[in-house]
Amino acid sequence: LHSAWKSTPTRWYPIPIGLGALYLGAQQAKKKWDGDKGVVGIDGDNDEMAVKLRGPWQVHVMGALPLRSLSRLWGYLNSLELPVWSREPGFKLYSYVFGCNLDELDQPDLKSYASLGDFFYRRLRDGVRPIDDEPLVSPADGRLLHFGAINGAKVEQVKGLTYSLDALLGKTGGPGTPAAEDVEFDTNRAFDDHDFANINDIDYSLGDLLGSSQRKVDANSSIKDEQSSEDESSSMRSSSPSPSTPGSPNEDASVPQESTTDNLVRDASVALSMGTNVVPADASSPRSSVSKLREGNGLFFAVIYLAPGDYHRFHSPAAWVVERRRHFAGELFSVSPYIARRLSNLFVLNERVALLGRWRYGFFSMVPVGATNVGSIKINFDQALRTNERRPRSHPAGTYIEAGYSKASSLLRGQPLNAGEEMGGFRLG
Amino acid sequence: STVVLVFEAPKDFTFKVQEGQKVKVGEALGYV
Repeated sequence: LHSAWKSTPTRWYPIPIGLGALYLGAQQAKKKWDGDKGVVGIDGDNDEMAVKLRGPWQVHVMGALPLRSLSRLWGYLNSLELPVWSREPGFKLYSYVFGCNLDELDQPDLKSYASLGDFFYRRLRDGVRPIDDEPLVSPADGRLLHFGAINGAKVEQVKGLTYSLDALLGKTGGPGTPAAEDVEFDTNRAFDDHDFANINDIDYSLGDLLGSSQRKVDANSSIKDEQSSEDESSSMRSSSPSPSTPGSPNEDASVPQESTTDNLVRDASVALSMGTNVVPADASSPRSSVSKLREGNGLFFAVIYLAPGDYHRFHSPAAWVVERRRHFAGELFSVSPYIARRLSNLFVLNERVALLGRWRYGFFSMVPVGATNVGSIKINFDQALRTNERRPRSHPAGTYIEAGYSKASSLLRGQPLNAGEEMGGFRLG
Repeated sequence: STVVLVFEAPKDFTFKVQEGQKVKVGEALGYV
């Protein structure tokens, strides 16, 4: 080895840039051939407008890379079991480089983590993250990138760059929007006394609990009958606008649009559905996820960025009820502050899981957004959720699969969570 | 990875954090 190291001559030669350029060109040509034309999402404000990559050349180079495949490969490599002797020094080095605090680990024996993926998804010791008494707490360890009030259904990504709230969360309803697609979700989690702990913190209308619930149950059962009779293969609709179908789930579940929570509850009663947010531009049909606020209320947002060394599980930021989730297929760009400053619509382009529900002040949502290195989003109470899969043709960018959690609690019609309760996390790849 | 929160709250809701600040799970973000 010594003689080889010393005697082998070093030859410098240029990296074949032309080959890389050819590859990127071929990727672009393939996209055009497929008819995508660079479309990676749908603008929630104007359904006819496609979201395209916008930004400096670095963004376009990144957009041409097979980020999802790279992410899955990254996940596979990091799931490989490491030799026991290498684990302790390896994870110590990782912790030193990325600033992990090993004193907080629930399992301090580093040899017990079989792979880097296991270590990355480490659990913290009980009590090292005390939960504050304020109504809103941080759901994750990280850096608060941006926060503020939302004006005109536009959320500010960074100063000067905005994206549509509807594109982030998806629109509700609309003719032809929901198509029956059974999605299994975890109904095994028992609804126990613990779930009632903060029930007084959450506001309900009497109609939600009593009067209209019967109607919703009826609507729900009729929907299920229709769904069961529908051919499963036809349930996956294309992203092109489709006409309103009499007797479709949305129409059956028609309840007066009184408030945001009513809308959410109403839509949660359409227990499981798959739909796209590509709907006719008719403004009377699709509604925003947040269509009406209570008097004296406003909409706010906060963005928390998790760096590679941070604890990557996320917890409930408040006492709230999660009524449904929307899994948006998308790209897996890096979400680092560097990219966030350059790539507009970043959080709308990336794969994400929008959890929608309500808390004591009205509407509440939490959206874990995936990235290249952490494409897998896990929700503890939703075993059916699968993210960063090889994208099926029937689930193109800009569309979402929706599932409701109404069965998790018949009283609350959603998954109740306390502030600080672990909800899930991000896994490598 | 990133977590985005969008929520309804009374208009006098106030964030008690600074932009760019490091936060930990359970740390208060704001108050009414």
